[in-house]
This record gives sequence, C-alpha cells and structure tokens, in this order.
Amino acid sequence: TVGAVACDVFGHVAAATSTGGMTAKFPGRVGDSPVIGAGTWADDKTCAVSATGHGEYFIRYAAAHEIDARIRWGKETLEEAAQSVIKDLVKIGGEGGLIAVNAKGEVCLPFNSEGMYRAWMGQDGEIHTGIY
Amino acid sequence: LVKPVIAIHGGAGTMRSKDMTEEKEKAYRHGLTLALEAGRAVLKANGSAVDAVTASVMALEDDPLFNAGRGAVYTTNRTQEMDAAIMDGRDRNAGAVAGIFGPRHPVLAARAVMEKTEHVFLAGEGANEFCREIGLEIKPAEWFYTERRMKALEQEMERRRNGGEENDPSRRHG
Repeated sequence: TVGAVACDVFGHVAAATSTGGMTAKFPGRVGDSPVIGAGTWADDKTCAVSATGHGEYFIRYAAAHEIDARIRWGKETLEEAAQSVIKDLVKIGGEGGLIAVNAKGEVCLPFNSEGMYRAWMGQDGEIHTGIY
Repeated sequence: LVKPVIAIHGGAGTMRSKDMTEEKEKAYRHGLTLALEAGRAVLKANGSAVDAVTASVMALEDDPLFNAGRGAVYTTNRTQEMDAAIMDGRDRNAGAVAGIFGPRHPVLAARAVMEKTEHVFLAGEGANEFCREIGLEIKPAEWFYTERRMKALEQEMERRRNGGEENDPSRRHG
C-alpha cells in the first residue's frame, strides 16, 4: 500500500491511498485503503490521514476518522490522536501505520509494526526517509 | 500563507530486516525520495494539496517496489485487484475505486470519481468501464507483472498447502 498526505501553502490538506491489497488475498477482498474514514481521510479543520496495514482492523476501528474525532471532540493534538489510534489498534490485533498532517503544517508518522516505508518534508523543507 | 508539508508511505509490516541488503534499502529510499519530490514540486509551485498527493502516489504506483499500480500483489486467482482513494480537506469531497485492473494509475481513477461523478465509490467492472470511458491510461497485464510478486504468491500458496494458516497475522503482508 502507498499513500500521501499534504498541506499546501493555503492551509488546505488532502490525502490519497492506493494498494494492490495483500498477497494471496481472496479475490474481491477490499482493505481499508479506499474506505473513506478507515484508510483515507481529509478535513481542513482536523487532519489528513493515509493508513497502511491490516485493512480489516482499520475498517473496524474507522481509524482515520477516529483520529479526526479525537482532534475535533477530544481536543487532542494531531500527534496524540494518531499515536493513540495506532496504539489502540494493537489491542484488537491490528498492525500497521499511518501518515497524518494538519492545516498548521504538523506531520506525524506513527506505526506499530516492525517498519513502515516513509518519507516526509516538514516545515524545514528538508526531505527525510525512514524504514524501521 | 502556511509552509507546505508532505508525507508519504510505501506500506508497513514485517520488513524482515535480516533480508534487507544495503542495495535494497538504497532502492527503497530512492523510490520514496522520488515520490516525495514529485509532491513537493507541486507544493513549492503553490499547487494544491490534492495535486501534490496525486503526484506522489502516481510516482509510487509506477515503482514496482511498492504494492500499488505496477508493483501490485496477486490474489489467490493469480489476478491483480487495485484499490485507491483520495479526499480533499477543503470540502470533504472524496472518490474511491476498488477491485480495478488496467488503469496505470488507480489514484487517477479515484480522483476522477471525485471530480467527474456524483458518486464516492465505484467498484469492479463498473469502475473499470468508467476508467476506460473517461480515457484513463490503460496498461496490459504485462505492465503490472513482477516476478517478485508472483514468487511471493507462490510461496504463500505453498505455505498454505503445507498447513499454514490463511490468516496468520505474521504472514499477512501487502
């Protein structure tokens, strides 16, 4: 699975996710990637999120929208909300990660698996990459 | 004005660090950097976040290292089924496709659903037909074939034939 989230100079955010699913999946199985609110979400007032991992768990947890709700109603920061959701997913067996940004230009990339292929440019304008 | 930011991912899971060579790691980091640069270029030119995430995901879909577009994994039927979604934070406009095969860039299919239809989610043959009708670039099966993904399918099927659990969490990768 691949994905991207961004905040532009006008303070608008967006998210996109694309995937081939998982190796040897049952034909017709749909993961979280295309499910709005599970693997993909964007709202200028809260955040943009793209997720990757065990899709069914992200769907059951409405993971991306859960982050939105924690920010909107729980007044959590982007970092707190994203980390909490990734941590909570472990309790139901969900493994994976996500990338998230908000309209203030904050970026976070939490994961609970061994690794997540990732790259980001924060407000410093520098490119960073990471795997483990 | 805000200083623009962008983040991308190329999948998460068990990376089998013992199998990661310096060369492989370099290739992954190079692919990630190219994809990030594609989105960053859009943002640096004061382009929209929607255009930036589209550009980055298109670059990742063209890189066979990553499980999307050209590097998509195989189903038990030895077919490939691709899913994609996009969402615009300005107005919660969204588009998604599932179970498609043929479009070089599934993310463009999702974006077309968002921008050209009153729908949010198209799946299967209807979605494929929509992609052809609007003139998205369609590629043959050979474009999407990678030996590495086929080998991964064969190994997984062999493991299951030998009694391996279908949903063993440690083996689920995508």
